[in-house]
Amino acid sequence: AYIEKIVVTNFKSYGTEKLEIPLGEGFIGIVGPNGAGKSNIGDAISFGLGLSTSKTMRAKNLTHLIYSKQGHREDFAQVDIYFAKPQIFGYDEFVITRIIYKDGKSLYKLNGKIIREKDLHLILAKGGIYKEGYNIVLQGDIVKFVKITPTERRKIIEDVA
Amino acid sequence: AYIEKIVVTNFKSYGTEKLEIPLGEGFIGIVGPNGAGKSNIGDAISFGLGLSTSKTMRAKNLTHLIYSKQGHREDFAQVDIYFAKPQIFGYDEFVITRIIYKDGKSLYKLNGKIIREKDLHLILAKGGIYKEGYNIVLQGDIVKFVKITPTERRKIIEDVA
Amino acid sequence: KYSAFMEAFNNIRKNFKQIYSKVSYQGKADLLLENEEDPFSGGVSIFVKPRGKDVQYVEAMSGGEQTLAAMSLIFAIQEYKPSVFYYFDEIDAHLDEANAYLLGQMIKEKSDKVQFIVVTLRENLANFADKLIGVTSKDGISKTLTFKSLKEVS
Amino acid sequence: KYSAFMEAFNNIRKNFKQIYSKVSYQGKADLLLENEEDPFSGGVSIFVKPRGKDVQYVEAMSGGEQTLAAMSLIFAIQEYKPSVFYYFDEIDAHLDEANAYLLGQMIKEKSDKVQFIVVTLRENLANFADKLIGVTSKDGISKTLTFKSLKEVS
Ligand SMILES: Nc1ncnc2c1ncn2[C@@H]1O[C@H](COP(=O)(O)OP(=O)(O)OP(=O)(O)O)[C@@H](O)[C@H]1O
Ligand SMILES: Nc1ncnc2c1ncn2[C@@H]1O[C@H](COP(=O)(O)OP(=O)(O)OP(=O)(O)O)[C@@H](O)[C@H]1O
Ligand SMILES: [Mg+2]
Ligand SMILES: [Mg+2]
Repeated sequence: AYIEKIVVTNFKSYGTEKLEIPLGEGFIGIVGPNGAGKSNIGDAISFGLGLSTSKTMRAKNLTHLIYSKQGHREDFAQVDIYFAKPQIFGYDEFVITRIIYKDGKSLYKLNGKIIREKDLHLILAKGGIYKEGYNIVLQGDIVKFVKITPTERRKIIEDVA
Repeated sequence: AYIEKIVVTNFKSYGTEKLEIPLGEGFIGIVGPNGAGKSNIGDAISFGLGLSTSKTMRAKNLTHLIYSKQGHREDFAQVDIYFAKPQIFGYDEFVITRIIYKDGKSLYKLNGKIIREKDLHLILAKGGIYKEGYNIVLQGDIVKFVKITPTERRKIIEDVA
Repeated sequence: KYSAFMEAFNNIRKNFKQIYSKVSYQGKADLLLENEEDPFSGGVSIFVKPRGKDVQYVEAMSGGEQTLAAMSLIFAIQEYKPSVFYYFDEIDAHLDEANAYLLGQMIKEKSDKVQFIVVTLRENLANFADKLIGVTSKDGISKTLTFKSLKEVS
Repeated sequence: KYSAFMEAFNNIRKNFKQIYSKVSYQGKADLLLENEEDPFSGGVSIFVKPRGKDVQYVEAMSGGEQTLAAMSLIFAIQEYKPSVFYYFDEIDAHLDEANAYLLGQMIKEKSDKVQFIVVTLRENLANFADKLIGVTSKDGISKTLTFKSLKEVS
C-alpha cells in the first residue's frame, strides 16, 4: 500500500480551493523554497491519520490548521488521504477523511463513512502505522532517536514488538 | 581585533600534538566531513574564553574536553587564543590561555600571566564578548533567538544596553 | 510478553549493527539491555563507535554522526516491522554531501517495497527520487507541481 | 537604566526591521514592548510577516523562515553593539539554496569590519568566504588545512 494522493481543502497554507497533492509509489522527493508549504504536507498526513498533536503540527490548537488570511479563518479544513493497493488494511478502496471545524469539533471518515479515531488506528496498525510511531520524522526531530533515554528507547521496541 | 589563530594541545579530537589552527581577518569558512572536528573549533573558542558550560561544549564535564583514546585520557588540555590588532582590549599583544587538568582544576592566563575568569571577562567585554553572549551560535541553536520567551528576549536587550 | 520483546529486540539489534556498519564504512554500533536478566527493569542503551574512533557518548557525537546513528535505528526497525510509508522532513539538515548521497541511495534501495516521502533542500538527495513534488507559494497560498528531476526546473 | 534600555531597544528594533525587510524581499518584522509604560514589567515580543503572508506566530513559521528572523535579530544587535568576532555553526542547516546564498552575501558584506567564523556544509555559502579551513580526521585525530576556495579541493 502507499499514499497515492492527498486532497486538501482550507488546510494550513493550501488556500480555499480544493487541491490535489499527488504522491505515489516509491521514493517521492518534496522540494521547494523555504516557507513554501513542504512540511505542511507532512502535517496533512499526521492530521488526516490522527497521528500527532496540534503542537507537533505547529498549531496552537487544531483550529489553527484551518486556512486563515488577514484574520479571517475559514469554517473548516478537510484532508482526504487516498491509499492505493490497500489490501493490507483489509480494503480494496481506502480513503481516510478528517474534518476540523472552526468550533473545534473534528470527525473522521473511512470511505465516506464516519469512524472513531481508535477504530481507525486499529486498522492503520495493520499497515504498521501507529500514533507516535517511527515512520514520521518531523523537521528537526531526527536526532531524538539517539538522544532519548534508555527507558524511552526500550518502550519504542516494546511498541514494535 | 580578530582571532588570528588558536593553538590546541590535547583538546577534544585534536590529538596530543600541539596544533595550530589558523583563522584570520574577515569571513573564515570552516568546512569538512561530518565528525571531522569543525564544531570542536567553536568549543575551543568557548572553552578558551570561558564563555560557556561543559554541557554546551558537549562534554559531561570539563575533563571530557581532554583528548582521550581507548580509555586513556591525557593529563591536561590547553587552548591558546591569539587576537590580532587587540588595541580595543587595551593591549598590543593579546593571548588568552586556558588549561584544564585531569583532576578538574582549570586556570586562565593573559599573555602568560595568571588571571581570574571574572577579570578576563571584564576585559573581553570591551570587545563585545560576553558569557552567554550572542556572537556564538552553536550547531542547532540558531532558532532559539525566535523561540525564547518575551521576557528572555528583553533580558538579552538589557544585557546589550 | 518477554519473548515478543526479545524477538523484536534481537532482530532490531542485528539490523542496527549491520546498517550502521554500512553507512559508517565499518564503524560499529550496538543496542544493549541495561538489565539482561530482566529487560523491563532497565532500558535499552545505544553504543556508537564511528570508524577509527572510540566508542562515544551519544551526546559527544557530532550532529552528522548522530543523524547517521538515528537513521540506522529507524531503518533497523523498518526492516523488522515495516510501515507502508515513511515521511522524513529535512533529515539531511546536518549531513555532509557524501552522507546525504549515501542516505539518498539507501532510501532508493528500500523504496521498491516501501513508500518514502522525503522533504529535502539538498539537490544530491533529491536526485535519487522517482519523482519530485515541487511546492511553491504566492501571496501565502501553496501549490504543487510534479516533475521527474531537478534538471527539468533549472 | 530605563534610558539605556530604551536606546538599545530602539536601535535594535530599527535595525531588525530594516535587515529583515532586506533578507525577506519586503517582508516585515518588528520588536514590540509588551508593556510600553514600564518595559521591565513585560517582555519584548517579536512579530514576523513574510512577504505576501500575514503576521505569524513564530511557532507556526517554517524552519527556514525562523532562521531568517533569528539571523536578522542577531545582525540587528551586531549593528548596534558589535562583538569583534562571530562564530556560527551550521546556521544554514534549514535554509534553501537561495537563502543560504543571501546569508553568505550578507556575512561577506559585514566582514570588512568584523570577523565571522562560519562552519558550513553548504558549498554556496562557503564560496563567499575569504579563506577556508578544511577539517579532516583520521583514526579519530583532527587536523586542518587552509585553502582559498573549494575549487582547489575538488
Ligand atoms: N492556518 C494557516 N493559514 C495560512 N497559512 C498557514 C497556516 N498555517 C501555516 N501557514 C503557513 O505555512 C507556512 C509554513 O509552511 P511549511 O512549514 O510547510 O514550509 P516549508 O516549505 O516546510 O519551509 P522550510 O523549508 O523553511 O521548512 C508558514 O509561512 C505559515 O504562515
Ligand atoms: N575528548 C575527546 N577525545 C577524542 N575525541 C573527541 C573528544 N571529544 C570529542 N571528540 C570527537 O570529536 C568528534 C566530533 O567533532 P565535531 O563535533 O567537531 O565534528 P563536526 O566536524 O562538527 O561534524 P558535523 O559536521 O557532523 O557537525 C566526535 O567524533 C568525538 O568523538
Ligand atoms: Mg519545512
Ligand atoms: Mg558540527
